[in-house]
Amino acid sequence: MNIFRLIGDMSHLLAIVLLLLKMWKTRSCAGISGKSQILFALVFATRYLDLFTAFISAYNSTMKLFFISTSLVTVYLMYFKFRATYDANHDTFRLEFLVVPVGGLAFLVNHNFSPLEILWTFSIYLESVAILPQLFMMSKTGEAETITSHYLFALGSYRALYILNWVFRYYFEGFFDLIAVVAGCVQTILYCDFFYLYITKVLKGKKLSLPA
Amino acid sequence: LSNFVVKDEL
Repeated sequence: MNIFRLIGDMSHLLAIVLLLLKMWKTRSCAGISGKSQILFALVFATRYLDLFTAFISAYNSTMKLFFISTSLVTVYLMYFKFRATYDANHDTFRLEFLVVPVGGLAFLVNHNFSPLEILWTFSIYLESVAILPQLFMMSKTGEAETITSHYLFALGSYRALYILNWVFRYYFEGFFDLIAVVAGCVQTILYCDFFYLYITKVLKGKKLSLPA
Repeated sequence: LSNFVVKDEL
């Protein structure tokens, strides 16, 4: 555990808490892509199956359980409790266009051709593109609430911090996981346009609106 | 299952 990894994990945790708070306080999931949230639940459910096969640390297990349970709660809130506020008309990204190619790639490019390893690889690849329905939705509506942009900034920063963690681990521990690094870079690159808008608009007190 | 390389990251 190094400082980049720890801040990265805390940023990920903060993102999830921000999203849940936004929904709970406003009793609304307006502006949030339910499809991205379904993908995140799928990401956690397929990645953390090793909860049952290996124990790493109390921190590790606690975080895994937190991510799995909160992602399921988020999907429940969006599709059941606050369903009336869900903006389905703008959430039109086709999930099969992500899940099918990512599933195929996980079968072809993995560290080991075993069920758990393929599911882990699927999860890593899927996470890298899981935000696309959310970004697609924002490009259709042309704006985002400020709390939603804070959520997205924390969520995007988490993987960017993991990249620093991987650089650190490569130099000081000789650790290198090509699949995680490539997918993590792709994931971070997808956020760059948003990061730019966040820094130039939201941090200056303006609402995030996209150029037409 | 035994072929799974243990991952310590989240």
